[in-house]
Amino acid sequence: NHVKSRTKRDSAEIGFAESYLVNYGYVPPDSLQSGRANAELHSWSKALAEMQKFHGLPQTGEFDDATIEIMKKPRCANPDKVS
Amino acid sequence: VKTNLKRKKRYVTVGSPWQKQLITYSINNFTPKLGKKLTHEAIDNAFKVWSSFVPLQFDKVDASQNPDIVTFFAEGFHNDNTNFDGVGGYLAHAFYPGSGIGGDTHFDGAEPWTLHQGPNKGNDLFLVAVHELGHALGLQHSPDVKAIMAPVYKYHDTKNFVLPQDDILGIQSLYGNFWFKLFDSTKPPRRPAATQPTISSIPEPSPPKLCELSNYDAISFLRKELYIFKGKYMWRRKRGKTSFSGPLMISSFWPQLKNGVDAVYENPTSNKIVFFKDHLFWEFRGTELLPQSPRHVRHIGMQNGKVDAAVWWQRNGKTYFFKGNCGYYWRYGVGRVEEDYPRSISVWNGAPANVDAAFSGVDGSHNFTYFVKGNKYWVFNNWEIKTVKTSLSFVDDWLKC
Repeated sequence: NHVKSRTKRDSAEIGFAESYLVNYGYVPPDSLQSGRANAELHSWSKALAEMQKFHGLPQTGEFDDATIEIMKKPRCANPDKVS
Repeated sequence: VKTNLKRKKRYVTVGSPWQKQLITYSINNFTPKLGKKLTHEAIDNAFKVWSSFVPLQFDKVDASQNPDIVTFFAEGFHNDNTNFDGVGGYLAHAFYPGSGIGGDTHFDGAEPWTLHQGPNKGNDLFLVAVHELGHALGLQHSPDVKAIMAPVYKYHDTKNFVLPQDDILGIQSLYGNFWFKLFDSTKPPRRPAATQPTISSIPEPSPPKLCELSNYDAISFLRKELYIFKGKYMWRRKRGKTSFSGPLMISSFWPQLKNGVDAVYENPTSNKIVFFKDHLFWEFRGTELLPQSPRHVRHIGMQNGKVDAAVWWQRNGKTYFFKGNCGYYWRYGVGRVEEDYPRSISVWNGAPANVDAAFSGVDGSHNFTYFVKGNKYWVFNNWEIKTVKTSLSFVDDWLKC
């Protein structure tokens, strides 16, 4: 799913969405480093589903329109998840 | 971090709230989009929202006095780990309770700050401040999209602001609530926030003014604090105070009573607060609705129709219900009104017929019952069983207007 949804979106939006997940505590900061193992892709999809759940969205695990739209709304800078 | 999803609570708290009741704060600068006065009004009222529900007292001090919570506006990098990003994106952020930067709250000066301009008009500073101060008091983001602690900015009616239930539960899970604090006899009574008359909502442009009311729906001492109810509003005089705070929305304490009340009484022996509205009654323990509520007044043996006044008598442990327009009253014992009632209110000789409200327990003593009709009151001696003062000015003697 994650790979499929990535191909549908340009890399800038993907980069924005991945930074969002990192900024707000859904994935650890080092996940953005290049060369991440394929296994990590799975964690992105899981993290995305978790973010979607927190925001009351359908938990598709994909960068769908509703998710990108929520990500673009003004919000509090504090993370949603605190370890 | 506690996430208590089991009991439908969505709020999330961090481990350590403030370990004191008096918390100081400063507003170090202001946004030119609102000016200094409105900036202070927005942030001051945001503090008042939280102090309406927990026994915390917020005192505004100068920045030079090392306040617990420092608030300011900044753009871009501002000497902490989060750079603001211009219009949109980050609106603000806050640090959780603690020393040093703990509690500090920063607003992105680049944002289109507004105040009480309604939805789709920039970002309302009052709403963002309520959210951020929730962090400064120990609340995390809530996954309840209706909560003020939801992460994404969402407009709530600021002129009639009512703190969502999830946020009330969250903040009271950290600091308890007035009922718990006032009644926790194992600890020295915690003085409820004394100086912050609580306004849990920015009063509507034309909220009723207590001193201008010509009559009242219900009056009672609840947990030794005097409450006056009118329409959907209430005013509250805390222990040891002479002035009332408010108007507060009744629904901010008792969400089920958003349409107002006809009568109210508290029975301290059963630790119940009972409200009447039309032909129904609700039983609460503090602000917690008890099972089976609301019920029809038939359940306690009353005919249809509303109760105008109710008062509990410590002398005999009974409660008296008054129906003003017909000048009757009932005596309520255990579970239902007693046989051979109603009787004429003339038994309470000297008391007014169509009474609007009745209360007792002034300063904890139950020697007198006060009957209120319009904005006059009568004093009934519960031991001599007679009215000893008639038609005095409630406004002058009780409201100190």
